[in-house]
Amino acid sequence: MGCVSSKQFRRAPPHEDAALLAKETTFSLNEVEALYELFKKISYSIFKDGLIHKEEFQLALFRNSNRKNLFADRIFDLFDLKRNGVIEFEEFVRSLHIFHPDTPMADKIAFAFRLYDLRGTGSIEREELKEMVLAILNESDLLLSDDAVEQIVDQTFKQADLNSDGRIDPDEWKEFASKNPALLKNMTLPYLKDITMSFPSFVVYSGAGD
Amino acid sequence: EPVALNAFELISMSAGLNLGNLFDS
Repeated sequence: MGCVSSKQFRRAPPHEDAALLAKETTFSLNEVEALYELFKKISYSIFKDGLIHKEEFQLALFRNSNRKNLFADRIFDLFDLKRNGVIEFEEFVRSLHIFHPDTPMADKIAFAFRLYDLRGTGSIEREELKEMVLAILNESDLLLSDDAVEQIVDQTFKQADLNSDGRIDPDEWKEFASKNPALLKNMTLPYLKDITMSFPSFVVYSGAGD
Repeated sequence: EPVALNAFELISMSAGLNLGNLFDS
């Protein structure tokens, strides 16, 4: 990856922004400023504009800026709170907050629901679930017959769609996810508990001239 | 009798959902 001299970008987020984010998320001020180190690294990896573009997000996730993935696209879209096609630092912090180990499970369940509600209709439809199953099978180079895929979708709807109306609504999802906590394991990132350890560069010269 | 597979368990294995990779970039 090309490297960029520190002169070309701000070394720390504007103080008021960092303080507000620290006040409104589970991150401390120190952790917000450490997240800024990570954000800079990702947001300058391809386009030198301090914003995370989808290619940069894909590069950070997969080491491949061109690799398409339905679920990474959904995460990117949910992080892009202003829906302007890029992830800004504030959006990055507020979204990663959901993945903090100390963030309440209800917030993680709600985020996961929005993630899987591909078309944003307010419920997870059969077709959406089938599309996601086909996407993960394709990603894993797994071949299953259409019947087998239908069976998996049927089986899941039987468990989750309590009122059998053909879609999973937020309450049904909450009930289902609470009974199957393993489904939410990737909604928590232990890294976030010691983010300042992962990005010590902030701590070493914090405030000192370079 | 095949193990009853849950679609969301399958989906949760996607690399696209493993944001831990962001920290190793």
